Amino acid sequence: MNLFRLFGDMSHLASILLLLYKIQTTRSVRGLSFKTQALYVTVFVTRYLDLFYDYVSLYNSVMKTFFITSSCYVLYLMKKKYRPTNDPSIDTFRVEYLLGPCVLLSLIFNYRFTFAEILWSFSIFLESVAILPQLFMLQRTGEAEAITTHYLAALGAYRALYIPNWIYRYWMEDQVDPIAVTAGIVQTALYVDFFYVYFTKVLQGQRFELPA
Amino acid sequence: GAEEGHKDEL
Repeated sequence: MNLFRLFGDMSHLASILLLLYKIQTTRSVRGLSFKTQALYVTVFVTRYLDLFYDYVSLYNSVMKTFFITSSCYVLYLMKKKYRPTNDPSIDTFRVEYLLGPCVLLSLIFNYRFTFAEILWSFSIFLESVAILPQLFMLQRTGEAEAITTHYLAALGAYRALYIPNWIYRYWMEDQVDPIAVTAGIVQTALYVDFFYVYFTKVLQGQRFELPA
Repeated sequence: GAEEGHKDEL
C-alpha cells in the first residue's frame, strides 16, 4: 500500500461521510442523483462479492463492507426517509446507455471468462461512468450547494489519486492492471470540467454556478 | 500477476 493509494481511499471514505453529512444536516437529498447512487450500489455489490471467497486484509474487508452498507443506506435515505426532497424529474440521464455498453465491454475485456471476473470487469467499467447522471443533473440545474460540490470533489480526488498509485506500482512492483487503469483514466477525465469550476469558484468562496 | 488485475484495490 503506497501513500497515493491510502490518500485515495481516505478521500473516498471522506466523500461518503460528506454525502451523509450533507443529507443529515440539510435534511434533504436535493441536488443528488438517485441514479448515480444506485449505480454505486451496483458497482460495490458486483465488485465486492469476493468478500465471501477471497480474503485480502482486514483493511480491505472493512472498507468493502463500509462501501456496500453506506451506499445502500444512502439509497434508503433518498427513497424513504427524505423521499419528498428527491426530485426524479431532473434526474433524467438514461442509465441503460451506460449499463449496456458496460455489460458488452466486460464480456470482451476481462482477465478470465468466469462469472466472478466478468462481474469484476463490469463493476470497473460501470464505476468509471456512474457519476455521469450526477454530473448531467448538475449541468441541467446549473448550480449546487457547496457541500454537494465538496462531496464530488472528494470523489474525484479519490479517482485522481489512484493514477499516481498505478504509476508507482508499475515502477516499484512491476504490476499493471490494464482494465482498471484504462477505466480509471476515463473516470478521472470526466471530472475535469467539474474541477475547473470547483477550483475557480467554490474554493474562492463563490457559489457553484455554471455559465448559462 | 497482471492477468489477475489489482484485486487488492478497492
